[in-house]
Amino acid sequence: RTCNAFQLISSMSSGFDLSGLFESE
Amino acid sequence: MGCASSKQFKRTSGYEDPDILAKETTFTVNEVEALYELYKKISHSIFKDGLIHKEEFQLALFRNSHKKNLFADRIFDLFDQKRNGVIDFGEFVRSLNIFHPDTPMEEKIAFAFRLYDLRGTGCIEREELKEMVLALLNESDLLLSDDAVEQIVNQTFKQADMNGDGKIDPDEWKIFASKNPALLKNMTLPYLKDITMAFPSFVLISGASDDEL
Repeated sequence: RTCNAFQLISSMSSGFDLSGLFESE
Repeated sequence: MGCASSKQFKRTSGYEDPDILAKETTFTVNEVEALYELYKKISHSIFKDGLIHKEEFQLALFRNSHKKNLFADRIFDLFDQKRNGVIDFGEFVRSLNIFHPDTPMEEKIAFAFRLYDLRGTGCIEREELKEMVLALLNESDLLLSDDAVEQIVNQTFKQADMNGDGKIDPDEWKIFASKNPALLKNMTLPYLKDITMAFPSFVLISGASDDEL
């Protein structure tokens, strides 16, 4: 099984997900 | 007029002409104006000076102004193009433009590279990647042994560091990211496609359409 650190970071870090900016309504 | 009161909001010194911002980005003038509604909200959440401070950025992202997060810090620092510790409206719009669904993939790949190049050396080094994995583990309460982290980092370098010099350069990153598009999922925010729908108050305020502008 390949494990990709970048994939792990981008899919799991909440700080990398900017959708929160639009959900503060 | 019922909608006139919203116009009384003073535009701050960081405000830039929506026409110019629309010309430089994928956004229409209407969309830039709608983004200003979002910007106003975030930039007045704590300091009320019309600029987005890191605490306000964190508050908008996490509902918590003190939450420490390496990746949110990195994104804030990249948005803060003038490196003066705050994000002004122009920086906000130009940076969000990278996350627009219609922005070319190359721009998203380049932004993601800068995000991961923690020390700004022009390459992603093994130590930086390990630091980011450890930060992620810390953030997510996942437990992984140091051996497992080393393995993940080694495996990733085996795939991405094509010339085997121990660092990932921009060209290697471009190839690696193109082969693994899932890596760039967070670089696209579908919300930006319908930003005027998300902030309909603007439409009432302006009454203008892009055809007219």
